[in-house]
Amino acid sequence: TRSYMPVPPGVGTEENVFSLDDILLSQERLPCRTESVFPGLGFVDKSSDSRHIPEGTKMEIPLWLAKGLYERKRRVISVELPRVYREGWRTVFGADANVVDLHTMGPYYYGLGSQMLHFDSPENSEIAQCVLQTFIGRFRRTMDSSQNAYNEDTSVLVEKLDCLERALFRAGQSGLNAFQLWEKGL
Amino acid sequence: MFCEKAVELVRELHRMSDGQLPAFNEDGIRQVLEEMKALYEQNQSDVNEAKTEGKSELIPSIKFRHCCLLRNQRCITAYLYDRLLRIRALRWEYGSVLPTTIRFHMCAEEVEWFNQYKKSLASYMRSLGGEEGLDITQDMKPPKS
Amino acid sequence: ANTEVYLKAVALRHMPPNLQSIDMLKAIPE
Repeated sequence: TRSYMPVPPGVGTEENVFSLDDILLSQERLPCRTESVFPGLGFVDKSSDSRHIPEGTKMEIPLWLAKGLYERKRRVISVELPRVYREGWRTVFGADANVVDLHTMGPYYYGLGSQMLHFDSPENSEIAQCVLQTFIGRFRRTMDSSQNAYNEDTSVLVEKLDCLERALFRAGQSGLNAFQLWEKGL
Repeated sequence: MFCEKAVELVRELHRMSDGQLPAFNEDGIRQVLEEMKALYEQNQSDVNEAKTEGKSELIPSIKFRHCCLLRNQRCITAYLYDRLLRIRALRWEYGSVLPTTIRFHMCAEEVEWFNQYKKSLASYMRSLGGEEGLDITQDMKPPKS
Repeated sequence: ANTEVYLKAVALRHMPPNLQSIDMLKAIPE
């Protein structure tokens, strides 16, 4: 129905509490390392038999938990950058952002990249720049293809897009289809 | 890992991006509330131990469980709220009497919320357009001409 | 107000004591 207007995702580093998109984005897992013991929670780390999660354990934990546990002053956990935001991949994006399969490398490349800024990495400035420039570099192609693909199979056009780009593509298609209907007097 | 059932509720709705209303997942909500109860009780116990015996090493785990409690709260309320947005949309698509098949997917409290919403909307529409009021749910598309 | 009443009736009041309210203004963006 056209009247269904879900809560949109937050912008930048913000999340909207009731946004289903933001809840699913914050389910993405991040490589982390425990900087203290977590007594009585050993069962959370499936690779271990211990009653506790020891200090120094490497685990993948969801973004929501990483944000909740992370403290600038007291080291409870440390959060590593996922590969796609590290220097190596940033160089690839800088060379030609259009060649990257952001669905496989993401699928929340922009959303997660913005959220990573919460963790005070010394590379925050470079990460932010890279995410922004990548968007700028790819946006034109997404927009053009969404405006030119009428009544055809678009699966090849969207397969390498991240979730944000797919939403933009759908918005473009929706506008295109509405315009075509109007032109035909429908 | 905690909060998996809660996220499953959210995914169930997210899959239906066209605004369809699935059946109310009472069992799912009950399971999440049970998990919250267990997490809270474990935290109560740890908090008491930390206070009375000075065991500050329990604090990271207390924090961990508290994050899980907040996550469960968020998922449940987002699930319920998104369903209300879908139900609200139904008033505009179908009018004030909903098809039986859709009503079966609503819990009693949602039906009550819908009735209150209809009243608020009707009251608002009566306040528009002079004495007769104005039905703004009609003619939502401009006429062909 | 209708929505708050509803959320309390269905879920919030069954939650642990410190989680029985939600800041609706913060939760729902304009």
